[in-house]
Amino acid sequence: ESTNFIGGDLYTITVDDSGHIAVQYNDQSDMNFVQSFHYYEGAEGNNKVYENRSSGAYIFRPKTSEIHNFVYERDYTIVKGPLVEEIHQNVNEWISQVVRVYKQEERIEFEWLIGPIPIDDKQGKEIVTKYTSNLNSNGEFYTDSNGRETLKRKRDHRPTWNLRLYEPIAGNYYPVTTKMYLKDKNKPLKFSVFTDRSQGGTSMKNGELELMIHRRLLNDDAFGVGEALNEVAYNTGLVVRGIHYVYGGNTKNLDAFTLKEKKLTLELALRPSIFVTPLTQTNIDNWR
Amino acid sequence: EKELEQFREAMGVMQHHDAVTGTEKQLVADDYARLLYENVFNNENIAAKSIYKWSNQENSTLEWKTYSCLELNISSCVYTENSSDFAVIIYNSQSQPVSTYVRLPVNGNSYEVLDSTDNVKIVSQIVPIPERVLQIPGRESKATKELVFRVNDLPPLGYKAYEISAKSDMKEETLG
Repeated sequence: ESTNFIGGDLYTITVDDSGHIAVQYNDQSDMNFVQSFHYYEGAEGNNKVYENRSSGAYIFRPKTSEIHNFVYERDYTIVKGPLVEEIHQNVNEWISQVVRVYKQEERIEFEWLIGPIPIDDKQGKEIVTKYTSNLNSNGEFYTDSNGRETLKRKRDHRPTWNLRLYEPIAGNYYPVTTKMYLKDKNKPLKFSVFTDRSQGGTSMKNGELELMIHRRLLNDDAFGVGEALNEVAYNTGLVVRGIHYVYGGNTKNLDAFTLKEKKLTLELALRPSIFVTPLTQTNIDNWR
Repeated sequence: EKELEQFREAMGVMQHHDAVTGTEKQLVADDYARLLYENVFNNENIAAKSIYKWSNQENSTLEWKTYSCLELNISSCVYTENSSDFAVIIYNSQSQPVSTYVRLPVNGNSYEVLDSTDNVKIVSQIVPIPERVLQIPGRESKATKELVFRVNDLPPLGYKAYEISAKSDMKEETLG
């Protein structure tokens, strides 16, 4: 059957004209968001003085505050079945993803595959994914920082001193151990992203959540490791594959909403273990 | 205890701040990968013994080997993609019940999935593995599809078992 969307009853998920993933909630919340990939160019210098310190294993420091966009290939396929619906999307030669909605599950999965990051132009790159929602977050967002205590963050702000940021991107990045989220200023709406590993994240514009998912850098940052973060396997840069769960909606019933969020966090962090035993027709009864 | 001790030692090393944050030198990263692999691989024996114990087969003379699929993150598992019949044991390490979806790399086009705990056939779906995953450097898997099924109500700190068999018209092709 020819189709151009997935999402079951809960969502309408399509690929928009620019190639980004567009999600419309099919409930009363009127929520929507767009997911897209971008990158920063890593700073490079001689590390002699602070101003010349490179981006590396210990620090994220983009060369400029400019976020770069990718030109998307219009290349995607849709898979639908009784249990799961998926969009398989190729963004360019080294970025692709599967967007997925399972039956009986309210989350949307983004399973990204990034790398090897090309360095033919001798430029280190730091790849991010952005979820741009229609929530009015008023410059505030929340990160679980150390995995225990979720803290409110405010863009370009520190609670105990007057802040003047000379590097606004790096200065607004915070640790995300398992989740980050936004709340709407006026409506009872919440928009959360759950990670399968620790990442760095920010919200540079209202309604936006941004997470860094892969980096390949060509200079040491002089904090001790003495190597550039330029990991190589099989004679090429590393390929990373991981998952974000996106979950959001109306928080009028806050207890139920929070309970679902807690389950999602644990589900992604403590996934079940799988063990396999090959069988033959002669030994299957014994196995039973 | 001996096998567990090695596992504990590896876990101890992995708590070093460089291992947690990834700020170790590349040679050290390679050594961490070796340590993790060796000990998770050894853990197969511990897991098999636990499953024997739970199924009251501790003193059985039957020899069953359970294998871990350490490359499921790149949709690769030699035991599921090269067998037309296999059993899967799914263990829940959380202290609360969990329902989840399982994805296993396979070669065939159609499978039957039997929930051995409740003895009922369950719905499954075959999904193609994206082309870019098949091209990941170093991936040696033959699997081009994943078998997806839902695991309902995994007990806390417990397991459920599933029998999976390629449908008969597919068997020859899968084994071939």
